[in-house]
Amino acid sequence: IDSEDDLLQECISSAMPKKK
Amino acid sequence: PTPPYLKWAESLHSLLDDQEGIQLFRNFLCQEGCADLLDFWFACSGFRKTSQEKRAKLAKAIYRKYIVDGSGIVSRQIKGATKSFIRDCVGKPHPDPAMFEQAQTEIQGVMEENTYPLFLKSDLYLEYT
Repeated sequence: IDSEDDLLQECISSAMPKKK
Repeated sequence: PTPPYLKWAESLHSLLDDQEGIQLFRNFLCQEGCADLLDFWFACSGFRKTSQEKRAKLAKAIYRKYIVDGSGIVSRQIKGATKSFIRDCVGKPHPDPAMFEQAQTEIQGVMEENTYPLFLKSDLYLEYT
C-alpha cells in the first residue's frame, strides 16, 4: 500500500508546474 | 508586470499554473476539508503522462484513494456513470491514459463553480494580497 501511495504522490508532483 | 496573485483571480487555470497559487489554494481547501479535489485533479493530469508500465498500478491507486469510497469528497462529486466507466477501466491490464478525463472535467467544474470563487473571497487570499 505504501508504494501505491508513493506512486500517487509522484504522479501528483509530476503534474505540478515547475518553478519559474 | 501583473503580480502573480492578481493573475490567480483571472481563471482557475492561471491559479493552477503557479506553484505559490497552488499552495495557497490547497491551504484553503484543507481548511474546507476538500483538498482531495485538487490532489485528484493533479493526479488525473499526471496519470496521462505516466509510462505504460506504471499505469495499471497507478490507476488502481487513484481509484482506491479517491473513488471506491463513496463517502469521499471526490467520489461524491463524480457522476455514477463516470465511476462505473472508471471501475471497468481499472480492471484492464493496459488502462487508457484518458480514463480519468471525464472525472477530471467534473471535478474541475466543481472547483470552478464552487471552491475557486470561494477562495478568491476567502480571508486567506485577501490577507495574502
